[in-house]
Amino acid sequence: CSRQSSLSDFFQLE
Amino acid sequence: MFEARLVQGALLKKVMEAIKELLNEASFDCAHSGILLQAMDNSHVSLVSLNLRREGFDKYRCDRNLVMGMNLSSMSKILKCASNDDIITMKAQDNADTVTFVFESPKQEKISDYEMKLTNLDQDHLGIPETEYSCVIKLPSAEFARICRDLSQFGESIVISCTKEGVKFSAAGDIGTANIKLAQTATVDKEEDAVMVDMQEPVTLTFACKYLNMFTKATPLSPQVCLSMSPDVPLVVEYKIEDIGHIRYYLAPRIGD
Repeated sequence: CSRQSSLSDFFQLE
Repeated sequence: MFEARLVQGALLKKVMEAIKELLNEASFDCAHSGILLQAMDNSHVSLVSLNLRREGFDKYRCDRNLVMGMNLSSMSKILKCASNDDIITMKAQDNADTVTFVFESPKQEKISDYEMKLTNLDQDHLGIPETEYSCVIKLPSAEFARICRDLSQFGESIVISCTKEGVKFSAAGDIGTANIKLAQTATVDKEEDAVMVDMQEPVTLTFACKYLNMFTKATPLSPQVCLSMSPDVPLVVEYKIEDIGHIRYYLAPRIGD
């Protein structure tokens, strides 16, 4: 089963 | 003073349709170079990045940078009052707490204005690095919308798999499985009908249908859509907006399948 990742796993907050 | 006049007002109506399901509210960052909007959906799974360059407007004035926080459901109600052939102008004073939309009919016999309250939004901005993607796929936007809609019947996720032969979209669920393969087109009469694959290395990623379907609300903006993928990073779905700019959606993959 897969889980949904979040954009914050990939991009840094500015 | 900020003022942006768009003869093709229908484009702004289409942009609104393309973002209002994903976002409740968003900040329009207005600067000398144009209008930018970057906002994540509430679950932080997807992000909308809109760019409207000043050159795309027939009149554009922005004396100082302005951040206009807008409730998109309110903005959508207002834009619904514009006809498709209306010229739309957005304007605001410096430090104003309202924005005004002016709709002019093509022959100027009807002019309406709507003033909307702005909201203070404390939105997170993400730094998105410029990236070379392993696979860049261009296909007709209506085809992409059709594929997302059809495969959504089978499961909650779509697997996008890109090789040098072409691109495969797959879904699986209780009723069975579905696969749609698109080969790169050899020759086409119209460039917008083409399927083009530029692949450095094969990539397979899984994405939630729900978001892909929301992205396809941008289909009326452009006959072609561009999908960019690299292993283990968010998908980029880009629609060009004529000569004025683009709308890009970023979608975090489902992982650990």
